[in-house]
Amino acid sequence: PTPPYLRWAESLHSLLDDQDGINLFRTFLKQEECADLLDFWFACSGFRKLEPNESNEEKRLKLAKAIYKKYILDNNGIVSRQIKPATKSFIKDCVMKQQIDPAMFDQAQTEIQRMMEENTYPVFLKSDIYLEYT
Amino acid sequence: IDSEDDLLQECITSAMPKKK
Repeated sequence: PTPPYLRWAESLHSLLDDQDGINLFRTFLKQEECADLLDFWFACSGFRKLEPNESNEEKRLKLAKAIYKKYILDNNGIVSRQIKPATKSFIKDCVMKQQIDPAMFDQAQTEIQRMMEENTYPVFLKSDIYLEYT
Repeated sequence: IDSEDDLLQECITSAMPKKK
């Protein structure tokens, strides 16, 4: 069978589908001071998984606000800088009007994912941290 | 009551794959 670390090199998704892969990628991103990119990506996935119903309405609103505040509000943050202005104002509108939709972070997540696929992920595969691991 | 950070951390963890 293919060792996990070789599968990590196939695609970003195969890396993010493995706990050890995530940990190593996160260590690398932390060194580059951009671990927020990965945390935001997972936060978006986790948010989408929360089903809208009466019992968790308050939690979803609180969480949407927390994600917005931590990653999007500060225009100098690593995540915020990679998200298009239109996408940011869409999310801001959703939060302000309390229109909390499971898909409200999807576009932002796609933009961050594309950035990782084109930039941090290929750099990671050439990094000492990955090569030493293999 | 969960603090915002706890809520966020719980959300991030919930999206990660479980250990195989």
